[in-house]
Amino acid sequence: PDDHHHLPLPRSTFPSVQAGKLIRELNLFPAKDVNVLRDGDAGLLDGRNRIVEKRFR
Amino acid sequence: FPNVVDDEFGGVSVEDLGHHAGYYKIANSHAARMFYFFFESRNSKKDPVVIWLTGGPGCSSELAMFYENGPFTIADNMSLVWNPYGWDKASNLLYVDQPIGTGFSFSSDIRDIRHNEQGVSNDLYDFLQAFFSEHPEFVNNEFYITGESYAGHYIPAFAARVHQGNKAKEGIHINLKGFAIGNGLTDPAIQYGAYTDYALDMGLIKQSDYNRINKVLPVCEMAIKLCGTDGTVSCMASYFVCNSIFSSIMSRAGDINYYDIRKKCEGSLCYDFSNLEKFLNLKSVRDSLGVGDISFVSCSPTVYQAMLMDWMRNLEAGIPALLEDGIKLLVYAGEYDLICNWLGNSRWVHAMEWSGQKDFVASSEVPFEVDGSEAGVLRSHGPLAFLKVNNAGHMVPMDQPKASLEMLKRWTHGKLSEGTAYPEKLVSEM
Repeated sequence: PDDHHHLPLPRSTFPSVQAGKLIRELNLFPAKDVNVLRDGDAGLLDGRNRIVEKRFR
Repeated sequence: FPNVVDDEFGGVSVEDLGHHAGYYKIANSHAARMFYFFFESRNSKKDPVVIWLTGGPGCSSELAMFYENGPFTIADNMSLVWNPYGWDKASNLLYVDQPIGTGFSFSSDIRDIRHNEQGVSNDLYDFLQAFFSEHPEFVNNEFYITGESYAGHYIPAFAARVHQGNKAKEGIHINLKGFAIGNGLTDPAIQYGAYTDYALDMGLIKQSDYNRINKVLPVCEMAIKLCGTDGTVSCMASYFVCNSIFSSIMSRAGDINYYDIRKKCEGSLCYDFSNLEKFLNLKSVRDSLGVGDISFVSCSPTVYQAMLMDWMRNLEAGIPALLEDGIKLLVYAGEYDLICNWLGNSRWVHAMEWSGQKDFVASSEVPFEVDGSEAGVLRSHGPLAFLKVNNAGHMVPMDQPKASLEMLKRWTHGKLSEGTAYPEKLVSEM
């Protein structure tokens, strides 16, 4: 049990590695890991407590 | 959208088309807002409403919108070019950024990040309720759920959630008629078992590799069995064990593109979808969409990892009840995809226990013809159909746009095993 160097799981099976690989393979580089707004982003929520829809052209 | 090149779109001006985008607050969330695009049909407002879900998990549906079956593609100069085979030619088409945290969808509360299909499908159901209350003119249209890849998980769960809501007379009744899964991951026990068979058949591995890699299979199958439909730690364990099968195949297959084994990945690059991020970050586009300063997260690693315990759960389990109630299911798969290959999909569809199983298995395969040539092979019985698509990888609408639009038209018209969906139109054109 203390010989963790012989764990049969390659690092490539880790979900964080898989997620990074998936994104790189599509040549995508999102600026954020996830769209969860922090306290400092509170202004972005203004006016968004209602339904927002735009008809665009 | 600014910069639409509309000269290829005969006769109809862009101003005549109903294109909408926006946010709906998700009712049963802490603070989640789901972003969507809605394109009214280029054919008729009476066409079905079709929702598309992209997989990942954690990738924005705009990936499919611009690179597969949406109304436009993005040119290198950031103008938009009409897609002659966009699915909005046969449907009123919805793309949603889901699960929350993906694309332009966001929350100010981390608890809105979903970890399982119950959370994902409840959010989508709440989205639909908001959508149809804003667009009551579409509420009586037929409604279909479609998508690809990891959406093979989302789609059955979402269809079951809609059906359950209808039965319980919850909210607005949604006229659900069917759901379609393209190169999806739905029943991992069967699909992970098919990896080595497909890889050997396609010459990606040798017999000795096959024998060696298959030694892991019983452990993977046991772990998935323990995971079942609602396991937790066992599901995480099975993710690691079973994905070692896939990694082993890839380490032997070299730099092939596992979404399309005919292709190679150059460097670490298998596709170049970077124009999506460039386009959706243009100020003029962001102003048109009204997204303010919200980031566009094309694919979210956090959402991907949050779904770790969901990966190996069997989502086939809820499908038979939908079939018994007459809800149609189409499973289709491009023949050159390894990661969600047609063999694994075909096997779980055949193994699924429902009242029509024997007749489905006994039914004959028929060619799926488009313009007089064979675009695929179809097997169907009652509400269930399986289509193996020729000359396509993981992203069927990108590789075979015309055939995939024809597939959608025929399926929604209940004429999948027949010829063209609009014979009368062809006659009039003649």
